[in-house]
Amino acid sequence: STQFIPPYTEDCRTEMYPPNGPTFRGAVSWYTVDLDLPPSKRWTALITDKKTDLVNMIQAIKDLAYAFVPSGRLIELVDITLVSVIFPLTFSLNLYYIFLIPFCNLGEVVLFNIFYEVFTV
Amino acid sequence: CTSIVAEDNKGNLFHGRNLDFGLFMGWDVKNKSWIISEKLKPLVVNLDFKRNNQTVFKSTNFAGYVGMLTGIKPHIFTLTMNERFSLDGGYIGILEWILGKRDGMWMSFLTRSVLENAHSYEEAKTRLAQTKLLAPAYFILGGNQTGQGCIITRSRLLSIDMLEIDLKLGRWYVLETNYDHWEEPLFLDDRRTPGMKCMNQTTQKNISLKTMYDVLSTKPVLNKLTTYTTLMQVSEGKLESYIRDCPNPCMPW
Repeated sequence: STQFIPPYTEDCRTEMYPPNGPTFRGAVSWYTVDLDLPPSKRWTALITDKKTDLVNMIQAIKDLAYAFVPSGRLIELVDITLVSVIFPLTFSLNLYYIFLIPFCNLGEVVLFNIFYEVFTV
Repeated sequence: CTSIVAEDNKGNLFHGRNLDFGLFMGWDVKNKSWIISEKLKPLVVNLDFKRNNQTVFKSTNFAGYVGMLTGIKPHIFTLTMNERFSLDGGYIGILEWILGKRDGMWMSFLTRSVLENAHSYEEAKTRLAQTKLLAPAYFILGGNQTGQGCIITRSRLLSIDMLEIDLKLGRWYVLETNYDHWEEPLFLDDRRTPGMKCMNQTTQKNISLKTMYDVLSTKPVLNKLTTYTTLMQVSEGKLESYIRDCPNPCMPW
């Protein structure tokens, strides 16, 4: 199959570590999540740093949803009904506090967090 | 996704994974990349979960995603999960959930609960194998003793198979992509064969975090869907991650 024909496959790479070159985009930053804190504070520092990237990612998924359902009904389904129908209380509390940092709808955050199950659709 | 647990000839266990995501969710023609994969890369973070100022577990996450796909309980076990495709998939679990049948767990919340609450490799293995799920999955688990490395193949309700490291049989590593190990992978998406070829070429004597990164950097194990690579060494309690790129020419998946 095409998979075994160069350039889509290659000899086993060596000397790639420490990560460098064109296959290494960048390092990953560290955050501490203090489980002794109430959910409202655990994620604030992280989400404050990443909220622009999170909004961009959720917008990309919304654009995809609009491409499939231009009427916007799919987005409405996510924004309005998903939360009440789908989520166990404990974790939704966690998510709820992410929602309190108001820049995206709780339904969209819920969808992001159950995307593994939804993706099989 | 590709997950590997390997044991070197001194008994050290290494666990590495590529997190691939975003298939068929919008292709950016100009940049030759998947839209959602590119949007996820800036969200990759490493998290250190602490209680009483002590590390309980560490993970690699996407910001805003509270479930666990990649994690380590330092000096105890390491855990990653890969997607498993099945007709009896997550949409059936979601439907049952909506209809009020709620005895199944959301996959990434099971992995979070195991990382937070399990105290040993055996306990983690039991919980991952026996807890009902809403969607099928592969759980790849590494421990802290020789031979402790396994792939748990899960349907929504059952543990279908468990493949473990077995040095007596010469199986010094287990490698999982997204297909049942007793079947051939989809001919258009065989990352298993190149991955195993490179592991065998590396040999048990030379396996380390460094050489495992080499394996995870070889196309098509590295592909356009790969958002990050994580390397973990349970004995050191070490987790390190790197955001990846796959310059053209590169396999879309």
